Formats: sequence, structure tokens, C-alpha cells
Amino acid sequence: PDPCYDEHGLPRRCVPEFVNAAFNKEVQASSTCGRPATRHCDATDPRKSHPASYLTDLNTAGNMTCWRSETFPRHSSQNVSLTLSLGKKFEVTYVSLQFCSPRPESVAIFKSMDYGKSWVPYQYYSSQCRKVYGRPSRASVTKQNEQEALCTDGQTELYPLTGGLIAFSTLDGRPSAQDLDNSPVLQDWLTATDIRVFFSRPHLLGNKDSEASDEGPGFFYSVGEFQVGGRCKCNGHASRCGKDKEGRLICDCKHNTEGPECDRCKPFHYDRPWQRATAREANECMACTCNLHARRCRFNMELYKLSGRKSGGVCLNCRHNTAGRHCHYCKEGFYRDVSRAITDRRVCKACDCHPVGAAGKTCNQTTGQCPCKDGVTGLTCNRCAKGYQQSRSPIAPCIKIP
Amino acid sequence: DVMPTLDMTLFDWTDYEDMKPEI
Repeated sequence: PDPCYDEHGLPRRCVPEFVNAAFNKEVQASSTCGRPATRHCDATDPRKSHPASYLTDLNTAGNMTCWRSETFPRHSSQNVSLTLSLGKKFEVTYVSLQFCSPRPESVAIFKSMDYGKSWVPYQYYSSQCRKVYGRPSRASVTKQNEQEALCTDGQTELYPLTGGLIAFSTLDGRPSAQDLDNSPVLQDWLTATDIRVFFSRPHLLGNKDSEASDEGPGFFYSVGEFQVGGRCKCNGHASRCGKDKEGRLICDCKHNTEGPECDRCKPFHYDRPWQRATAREANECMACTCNLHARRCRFNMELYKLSGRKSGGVCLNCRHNTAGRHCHYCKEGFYRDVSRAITDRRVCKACDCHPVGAAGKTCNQTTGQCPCKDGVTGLTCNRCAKGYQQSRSPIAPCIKIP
Repeated sequence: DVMPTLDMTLFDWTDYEDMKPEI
């Protein structure tokens, strides 16, 4: 069964499964050890290399593979960044880093919503929030600043020297977390295409690693696991994400939606505006009602409001001699054949008003009766009425019999 | 007693050339 439809075939909200969006994705590290090779790190030797791919690979129990930065002088404050591209918009619930080295003293997490063009802060960690990031530590979030990155002084302690965790929950402490359906601000807050973390300061401690002794005192950052927990963003209109022909991630959209995030209505489904699905309402896109006489339509907000927010679709280029917002009546010069359904392509018949007997070319749209000149009769005004006879004048084709 | 349809050839189109349909 399709999770996007209930047992009666009615649409309902559906979401892709919760995943580690970072798994097996490429991470760009600003610094990686092994080039040139050192005693403990050699990029050309698989047994001694620590590439960035180790950040998002599969770690089995007791066998964690670790990325490692170059070794920096002990008292420098070398910045190192890790940038992860998710490939499409995800709704991120957490970002976590498990360290193989001591945790940095200051860490900043940023996100991008536009594939790396611009970045916004997600979270800061530092024992000196004000000094390092210019932010207060332990600030609180209110409904007015739900999209604000906080700085906390936790999770950056020196110990444990290895295996320490930094875990950021995007929803934790956010007032609208329990009412996400009604909070576009928080929906936006969760949305990310890329995640970037900066390690800004080491704890002022020489590494106990022997490397320090044979290559001088120094420090490095090392991370075994970079996780981004979340769901592929499909706005409640898809239960899975797949790859398109170009290999890009894309939602498998339902509910008559389309786009990478099911973020617009499919063509001809503009009877109401696109909306994200909620727990209560699937908000599927509705086809325009054009009675099979049009292939295109557009949305009109005024008509939508006038209809009580039910229908705003306007059919374009009604064919088969139909006209109207829904191609639901016959255009001028044609009348409705009541024996045919409105969807029948021959539902509108030409008035065929007589060029001499009729006073005009437009007939009654329901009956097909043409307007006849005096003394003329018939549906198309092609005969003289009883008591009249044909004259020689095209202006008064029938005259009363004397 | 249905009346016959109008016979276009019986009309005098002399003054109404612009109205004259193609017969």
C-alpha cells in the first residue's frame, strides 16, 4: 500500500523515512593529513590514511575509521572545516560528530539552504561563547527568535580524550517543535542542503599521541562519524526519495505535485494553491474542471476567494467550440446539444442561422433558436411562417399573403 | 403543411450584393 493514500484511496500526508542523510556522502575537509606523509598518516597507504570519506562510511562496532586533519602547532588556533553536501533539501533533526581526538574547545555548525551559496549559523559550542562567537552562552529561544543559532558551553569538554560526542538537535528547546505544521519559520529552520562545521580552537594541550614527539608538539582534529539525521524534504507529498536521470536526489511526488521537494502543483492541477501537507489535511493539488475541452488552466486567487477557498482554476483555450471558466457552455454562434454530455466533443452545435431569414448569427444557447425576421420561422429561420410567402427582397424575405 | 425552405435564387440581389451568400 502507498503511504500517501489511505485504505479508501484518499490522499494523506506522507514522509520519507528518517535516515542518516550524511551516510556515504562526500565531505570536503579543509585539511586532511597524509600529504606529505608523516609517521602516522600517509594518504597513499590505505592502512595509514585518514581521508574525509571515513567521516560518513559504515562504522562497525569497535572499528571506527577516522578522518584526521593535518597536525598544527600547539598554540595556534587553526580553523578546520568539514562541508557536507546533502544533494537536496532535507529536514534536519540533528547533527552529530563523534571525535577520535579530543573535542575542540569551540565548534560552529552552519547550514545552507541554497546548495552552498549562502550560509546561516545553526549552533555554536564554546566554553567562551562571548569571546569566540560574540554570543551569550545558555540563551533561550522564544517564539520570536526560533531561527536563531545559540551558543552553549556544553559538549566541548576536553574529556573523554577520544570518543567524545557533539550532538546538536535542531528542534530541542524550540517552542514550535510540537506544532511544526503551523510554523513555517521552524520548517525553514530545519531545512538544509549542506552542513558545514568549523573547529575553531583546540584545548591547549599537547597531544599524547607519539606524533607530537617525533614531529614536534602539535594538535589535530579527528572525527570518526559525521551524522546528519533527518528526512528528505518532500513537504508531506512523498514517502520516498529516489534519483532522477542525472543522478540527483528527488522526491517521488504524489498528490498531483512535482518538483525536487514536491513544491509545486503538476500542470493542469491549479484549482487551488499549492500547500504543504499537514497531519490533518493532505492538501493535494486538484485538477481544473474543464470538461475534457482544455489541456491548460491557470489559478486565479480572486475567484478562489470568491468560491470560499474551494476552486480557483480557469481553463485556457477551451476547444470544441466551448467557452467559460470550466469550458462549460458553448461559445457564441453555437448552442448546446442537450442529448450529449457536456464532456462530449460534439456537445456544441453551430447555430447555422439562415443568412437571409435570420436577423443575426447568434442563436439561443440552450434551444438553438435563431432570431428570425418578421414572417420567418424554423430553428434556423429558413422558412416562411404560415400565412406568409417568399418575397424577392432579401431584407424582408417573407411577406404576408394578401 | 411544412413550408418550403427559402429559395435563394428567387431573391433579387441587385441592391444587396454585400448580403448575398455564396449559393
